[in-house]
Amino acid sequence: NNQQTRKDEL
Amino acid sequence: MNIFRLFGDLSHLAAIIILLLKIWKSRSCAGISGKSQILFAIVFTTRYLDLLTSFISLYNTSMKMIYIGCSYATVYLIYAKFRATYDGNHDSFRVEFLIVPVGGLAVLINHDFSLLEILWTFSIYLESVAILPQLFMISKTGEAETITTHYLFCQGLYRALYLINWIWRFYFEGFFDMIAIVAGVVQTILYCDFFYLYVTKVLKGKKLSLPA
Repeated sequence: NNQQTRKDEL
Repeated sequence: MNIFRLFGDLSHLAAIIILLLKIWKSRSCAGISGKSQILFAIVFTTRYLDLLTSFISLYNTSMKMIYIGCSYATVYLIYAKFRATYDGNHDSFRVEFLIVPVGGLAVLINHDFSLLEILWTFSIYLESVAILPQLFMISKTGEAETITTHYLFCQGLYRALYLINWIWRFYFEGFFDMIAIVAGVVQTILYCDFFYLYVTKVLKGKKLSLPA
């Protein structure tokens, strides 16, 4: 999901 | 993870380490804005609170811990160990003018009205302007040491690479995050003027000094 993808970034 | 993202992270890491080593080797933090470094420490702390709640990957966790650790080490060197060399008179940017509006914006415009999300959003907004005290200090003194300009270049390059990363992810993964993108564009724009000086002066072997 979008939130998980986003949190992958630093 | 695409190559732009990876090199963005590495460029960010290089910036942090260049600054830390510069201060450590020269035993001096002259010309470095302690305020910008405190802001970056706040940025990392508020953004990486998810270290406590979720595990994404070993890479993700270790990079986050390195960023946090190095940013606190930098603040410690500036305000404690080499405090005598800190140029506080020239580091006169009023950070409350950044923190207060950025905090307000994070409460107003976020993905989800929860503490962790608001703090994450706050860190994104704050990061986009955290370099301003440093740029302000350079504009005040009219010059920067070459190693300091390498630090700034790596910081700016990191942001520019992240922008390309987001374009990539939009095309190939259909993923985009408006908050991160807008803040990232703002942050990159702040470096444009500096990029110009870096290319026209520093890369040609001259010291970065601004016209009086």
